[in-house]
Amino acid sequence: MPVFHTKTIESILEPVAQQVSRLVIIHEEGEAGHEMPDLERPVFAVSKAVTNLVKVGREMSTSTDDLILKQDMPQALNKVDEAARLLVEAAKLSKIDPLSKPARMKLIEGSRWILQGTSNVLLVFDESEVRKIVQDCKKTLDYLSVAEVVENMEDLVQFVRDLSPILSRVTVEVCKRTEDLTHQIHREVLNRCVEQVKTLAPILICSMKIFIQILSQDGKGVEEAAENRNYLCGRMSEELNEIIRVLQLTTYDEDEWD
Amino acid sequence: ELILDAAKSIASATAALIKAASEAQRELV
Repeated sequence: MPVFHTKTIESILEPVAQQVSRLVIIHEEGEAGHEMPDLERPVFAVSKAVTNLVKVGREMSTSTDDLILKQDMPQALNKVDEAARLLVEAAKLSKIDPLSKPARMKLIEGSRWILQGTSNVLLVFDESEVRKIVQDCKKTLDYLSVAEVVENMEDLVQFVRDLSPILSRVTVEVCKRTEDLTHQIHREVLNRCVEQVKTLAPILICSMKIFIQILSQDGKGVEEAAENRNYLCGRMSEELNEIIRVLQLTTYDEDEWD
Repeated sequence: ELILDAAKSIASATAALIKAASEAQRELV
């Protein structure tokens, strides 16, 4: 079971997670009863990187239209900032007393908080990226709801013109997202849904065309044609709703699948 | 994205810090 739900987050945090575990093990094995090296320089490097993340994160939360990101990002950034402060304290304490136990504890706590805080920042960002895709999926659903009122070729041309770019963007975005997910079942479901949407889209257009043709001729079989069109539209909507649902799942929602 | 690069920098700096701290401990044992 992967801990991180995207490969991007995993690739960033996994090496640190391993190092933190290693540090904790060394501490627990009692091998740490020796002098700590001077940590001033590596801690300074961490602080500098944290300052940069806080700057980038604050700029992002100021400029975004995403209200959830605006609300969640500062809190996540504060955690990382706090963690960096713990590391600075650890370096100061160990410089005064290289055998200092509080220094070692602060180093472990600070490292853990850095990991957790950075993870939170990345999750806030990731969730915001997912919301963008979900928004496009919802826009596609809105366009699909128009299908039932299209009754002439001119409107159908406009419908296709409106639907095509957003549908194409959704499929590309979802495919990209799917590739980044670490959860195999989520990947499979999303791939299946995208394939269904891609298959159904031209069939839906075709059914709309048939409906319009029948309507403009003798009208015989128009009810069946409308039924067929509505069915296809409903199927596409179902697939898009499933995409929306799965996109918002993380590996922590695993229980839902049991 | 800038935020991903910034997070990467923190991750590598933190990993380097812990490595420095823990390797020094190991060497002394």
